[in-house]
Amino acid sequence: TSLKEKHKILHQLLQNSTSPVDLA
Amino acid sequence: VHHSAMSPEEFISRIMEAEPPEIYLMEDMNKPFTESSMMMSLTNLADKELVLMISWAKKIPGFVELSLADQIHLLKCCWLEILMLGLMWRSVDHPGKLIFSPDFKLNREEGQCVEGIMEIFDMLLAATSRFRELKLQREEYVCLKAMILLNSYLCTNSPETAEELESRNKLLRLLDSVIDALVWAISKLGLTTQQQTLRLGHLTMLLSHIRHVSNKGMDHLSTMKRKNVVLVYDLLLEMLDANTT
Repeated sequence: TSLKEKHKILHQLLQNSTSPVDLA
Repeated sequence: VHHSAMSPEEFISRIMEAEPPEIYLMEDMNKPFTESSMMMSLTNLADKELVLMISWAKKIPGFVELSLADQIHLLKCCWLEILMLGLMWRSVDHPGKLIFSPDFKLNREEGQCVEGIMEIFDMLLAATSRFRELKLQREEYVCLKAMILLNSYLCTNSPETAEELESRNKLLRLLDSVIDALVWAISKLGLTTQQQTLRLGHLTMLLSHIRHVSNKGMDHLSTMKRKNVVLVYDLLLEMLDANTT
């Protein structure tokens, strides 16, 4: 399993420019 | 301005600005707690804090310049240590209490309802007392938190590709900036040179205790999940699985 697949949410939050506060 | 060109004062100012906002659990407390209700409250709060932690890390100067793989590895290695240091900071002026959030404060004895958690509470309270004795300053606290993040994965991997080596070198330079910032923060306290050296040693030695409590906490949470005492989901599940597989 790739790092990206194993850590989907973490990967998304690190790459996402949207504030994680909004996602929370 | 790149972090390597920043003065320690500027660097600290940037990591102070990166500090996450105060977070509330926002749950109706049904006391007395059951083993399950306390574990659910603790994990719900941790899950909320984790999302803010990613945002915090991204605001540390230089962090997003590291490879994405390094960013992921660093966060998955240190997340519970970061949560625990934050807990200690919130609790430092409240002897005998653990201030998980402004609306979720626990006494040591309240840990009795969760099997195996009293031992962890006692370790957290002991480390908090040590920070109290040292009169930990906010500037020092933010530097220690950044040090935990950047140091967490250093002795676990060895870079192989050119990209990995480049990211590793960036990480080492970033750690230099954080150490410089901590040294600067200590130098502002009006201590003799020898006292400053001792303080740096005492503060950084506390990080090994935090790693130890975090490992204990990780084992405890995995056990609670395995026994179905608590339902772990979302980001917390991803981070926990990362540490147990």
